[in-house]
Amino acid sequence: HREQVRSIAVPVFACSDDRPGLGLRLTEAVHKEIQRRLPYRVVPGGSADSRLIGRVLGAYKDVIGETRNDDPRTLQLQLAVEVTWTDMRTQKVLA
Amino acid sequence: SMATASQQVIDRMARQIVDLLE
Repeated sequence: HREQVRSIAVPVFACSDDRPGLGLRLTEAVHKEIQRRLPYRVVPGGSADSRLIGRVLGAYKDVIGETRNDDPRTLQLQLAVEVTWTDMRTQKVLA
Repeated sequence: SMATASQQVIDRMARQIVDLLE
């Protein structure tokens, strides 16, 4: 069925974390990545034959290394994201 | 910089998401 998908809508990901712009930045990165790697056109919601809905569930930043003066030196950023890709013609979940 | 590092994490997550669409 994926061969029949020609276009994809990717609305701005919802973000329950309050980091400013995180959902938007991730959505823009996904747009670019789709355009770089896949044959699907990224189009606005109404006209697409498939839709990728995403939600940032959490963003966690931890210090995992410090300088000898106890200043943060190495930070780890983890993102938890849920996505659902649906064929809008059949309502079938593709991924 | 911090901003560049977090953008790298975002770009990596975007690649993982698009892996699902292949």
